[in-house]
Amino acid sequence: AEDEDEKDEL
Amino acid sequence: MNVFRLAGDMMHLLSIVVLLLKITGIKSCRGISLKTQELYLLVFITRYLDIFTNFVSLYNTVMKLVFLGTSSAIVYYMRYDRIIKLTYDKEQDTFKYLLLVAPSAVLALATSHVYTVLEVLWTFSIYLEAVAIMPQLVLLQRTQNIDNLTGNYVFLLGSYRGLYILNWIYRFFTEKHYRQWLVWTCGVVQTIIYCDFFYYYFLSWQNNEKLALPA
Repeated sequence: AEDEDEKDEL
Repeated sequence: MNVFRLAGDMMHLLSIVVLLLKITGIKSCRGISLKTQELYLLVFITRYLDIFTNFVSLYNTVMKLVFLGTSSAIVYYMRYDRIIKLTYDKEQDTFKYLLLVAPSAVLALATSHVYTVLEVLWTFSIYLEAVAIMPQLVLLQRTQNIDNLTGNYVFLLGSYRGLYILNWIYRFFTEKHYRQWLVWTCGVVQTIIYCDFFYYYFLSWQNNEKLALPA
């Protein structure tokens, strides 16, 4: 879950 | 989103606009590596597979679609446009795809955070983006009389990477749960690859001379 919200870059 | 990230994305977008202007405007892709362009298309496809399942913002979704669309268009023009494909330096663009794709795939399989197809492909795209510019840089070394648009294209692309590093530094200090070692390491490697190019770009700009990379 830690990673989920981190993929907000292109 | 911080100003470095936004500026980085805008540089990236601008680099693509410059490249498309060159290709469609003067109907020439001279000095542009099709291999790098195809690798970028592969990077975008493998990274943005989550486009419809992981909604971040309208901005992100639109940008993803723009990057996928424009990189497809560039590859299409260079491969299939009746006039443009004649200007492609095929004999000079000899970098082997496998040299970049295979290590990226092995590293992705070895270091992926979670073993799902989407996650492994995402990790692969991070590694591949770091090195995808190499065929382009090799081709530039071999190109006599690099035109301004080509030089500026690579410069804008390098600036985008540099700005992303500033964005990460900013986020590191402002966000508690922002720790992406893999992305940072690859990003720094990618930016270092541009250093040599930047050096000669600024040198030519300072001396008001045409850009030329020593072989």
